[in-house]
Amino acid sequence: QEKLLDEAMGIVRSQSFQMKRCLDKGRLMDGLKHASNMLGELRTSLLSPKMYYELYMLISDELRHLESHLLDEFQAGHRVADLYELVQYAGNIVPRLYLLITVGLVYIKSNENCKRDILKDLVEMCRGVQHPLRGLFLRNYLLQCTRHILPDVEDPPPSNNPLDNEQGSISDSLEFILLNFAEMNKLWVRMQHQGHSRDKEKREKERQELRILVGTNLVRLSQLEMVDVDRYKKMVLPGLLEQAVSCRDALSQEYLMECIIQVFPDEFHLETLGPFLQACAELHEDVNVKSIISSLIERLAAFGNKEDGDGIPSEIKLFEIFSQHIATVIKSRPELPLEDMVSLQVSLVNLAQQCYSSRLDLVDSVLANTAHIFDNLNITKIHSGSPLGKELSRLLRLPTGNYNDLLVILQLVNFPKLLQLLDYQGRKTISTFLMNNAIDNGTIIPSPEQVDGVLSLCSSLVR
Amino acid sequence: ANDATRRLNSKKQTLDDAYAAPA
Amino acid sequence: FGSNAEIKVEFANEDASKQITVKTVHGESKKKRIQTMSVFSGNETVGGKIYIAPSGSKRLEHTGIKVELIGQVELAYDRGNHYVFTSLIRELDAPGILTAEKTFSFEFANVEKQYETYNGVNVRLRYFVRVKISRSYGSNIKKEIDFAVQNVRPDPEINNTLKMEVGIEDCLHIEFEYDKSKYHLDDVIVGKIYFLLVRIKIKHMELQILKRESTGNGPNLYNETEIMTKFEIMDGAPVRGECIPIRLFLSPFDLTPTFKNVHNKFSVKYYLNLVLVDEEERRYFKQQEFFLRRKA
Repeated sequence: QEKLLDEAMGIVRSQSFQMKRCLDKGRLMDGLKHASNMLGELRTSLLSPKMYYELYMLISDELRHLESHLLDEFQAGHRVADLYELVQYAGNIVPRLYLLITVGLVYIKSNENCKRDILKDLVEMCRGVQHPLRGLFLRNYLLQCTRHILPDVEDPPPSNNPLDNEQGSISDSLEFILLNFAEMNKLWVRMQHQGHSRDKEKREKERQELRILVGTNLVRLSQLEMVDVDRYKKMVLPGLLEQAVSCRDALSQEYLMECIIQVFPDEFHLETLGPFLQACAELHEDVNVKSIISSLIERLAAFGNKEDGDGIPSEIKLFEIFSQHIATVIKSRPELPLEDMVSLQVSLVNLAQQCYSSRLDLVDSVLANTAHIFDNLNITKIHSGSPLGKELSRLLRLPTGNYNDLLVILQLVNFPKLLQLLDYQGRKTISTFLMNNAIDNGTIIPSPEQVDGVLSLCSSLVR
Repeated sequence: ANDATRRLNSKKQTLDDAYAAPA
Repeated sequence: FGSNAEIKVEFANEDASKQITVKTVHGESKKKRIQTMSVFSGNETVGGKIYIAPSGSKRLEHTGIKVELIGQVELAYDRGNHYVFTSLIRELDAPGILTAEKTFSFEFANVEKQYETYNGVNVRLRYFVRVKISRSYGSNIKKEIDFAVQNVRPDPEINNTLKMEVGIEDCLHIEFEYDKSKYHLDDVIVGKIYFLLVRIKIKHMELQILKRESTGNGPNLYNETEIMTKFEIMDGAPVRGECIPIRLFLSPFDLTPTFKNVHNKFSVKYYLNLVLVDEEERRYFKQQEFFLRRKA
């Protein structure tokens, strides 16, 4: 692989040198011919994704020189007539489209009036490259080239004149990125079917390495200033979720859902919890849904708890929404491991404590739901060393560690019920934790009834 | 219309087809 | 037996805009030459000036000077025969003696030149003016100066798309569409390929332009097919529902208008050949004739 890459890079450097020499001498057509020869190296099927990436990066740098030269020439008034057409004469599609994107970018930078037309053309013409690896990198090149020039202005009022809005507006940018994203996700998912079945693991690893190429589309969407909550809700998120859910590929789904959470602001997530969580319920069974939802809850909990923030808007019943959707997810995914179900309850408790700290009833409702889950499955004893046991222990420690008041724990009606499900070792550990918490915090137990309650909680230590 | 960017309207691919394994 | 002559012909329209460069193939050696010649349209008057000067002994006796305008078809396999379809003569000078350069004006007006100049593999259609200096002794002096004829055609009133579904059962079904059936030489073929069924491992797809030159008739029919270009339109393997765009500019290629049964001697037809190549280099193709014209 390294030898192949070295050979390819050698050709690239040689052709690039010739290209620059021709451009410096004003021989544009010859320069473009060398550029096309250089780009021909990207037609290779011999390189692994990692090596292809190296080659692509080198060539991208060289193309920047071409772009810069053309832009200078255009701006100095030495515009080559029909250059956008001329580069389309190239016989091989990969060099042709890289050149088209480069020239298209120069056209747009020199004359905004062709922006809409050219952006649409470029994203559509890239359909010709259906090879997953080559297609992914080509569309990534398109995305990188256009990162500063996507129209980010309000849509004009509707008009019958097709010549209006030639510079494009936010809807054009959204259409551009969403189409590019859909095509890239398709190619990325398709990679899993390439090659022999014995190389499946290797292919999955390679796919993981390439995920950022697809994710960059989401980053680009998040960078558009005109994408407000309303646009995100109506135009962006539906498009993303449609692709994520429809692709039925665990690797893609898990990555995309995490990416959506990371890349878009919390204010957007607060307004779109319903569709997002609904989508979570429809994901492939191998997707770590627990991790996705927990990740989102953590973010929003932190957002709600921010010192300088406004907190969660009162009209958004955050806890109820998550609680309801988590129940739906659990119901729709019978194969979900029990420990994941409990882990989701842990996240809910965390949310309640961070954002609704006065609402003990919310914490208790989580404990009740958890007990209900175990009831339905006829689970009466849980080994504390098992993954499920560990999660249950976490669930029981969380309110203890948060409130630091044993008397508050006594108010959680469903706490003893869950504690009793643990085996002796587990109950002993939790009891010890409770006692240490009381001692560390100097908790006074004022009434005999409360003493009774505490001693019941610690019965494994007492009896 | 500018010939250099002229295209025929492309048919939309269904999501099922787009993500189907090669047949 | 008297001297030779230097003959020069200047056509009346000899400015650069009315000149074209033509690749011609000459002689047994098939040597390729590039010729620049004046171009006329089919109903244009062909005229100009002819300069004749005696060389050598500076004295040229002749029995008459004429200029002919000839249009003829020359077939590679039939070198002896030239099939003349247009022939006109103008007298330039009565018998006499040339002692210095003399200039003659000539004009062939209202000559119908319905066929275009064509230089192909096995057939050539030429137009030329032939200056002939007749002599009573020694051989006659002749000079032929080629000129080109190009005929423009108006845009057709009807120009249907070429759209068809083709396939191999259970294997590959596609629908191809090209935006027109009749294109001009500087046109662009805009089209798309829609995949209805894909059960083979496609490596890539290309669109070829084939030029088929047919000469002769009946049992003597001979076809020469040339691939004018192979234009890659898809890299990699699509799945069902994929729609691949086509945009192929015709101006870079050395194409001619479609010629149908020129003087009953030859035809030149063009085809779009859609070729899909699979991983084992098997080729699946669909040819579709299309028509080319010259546009003003």
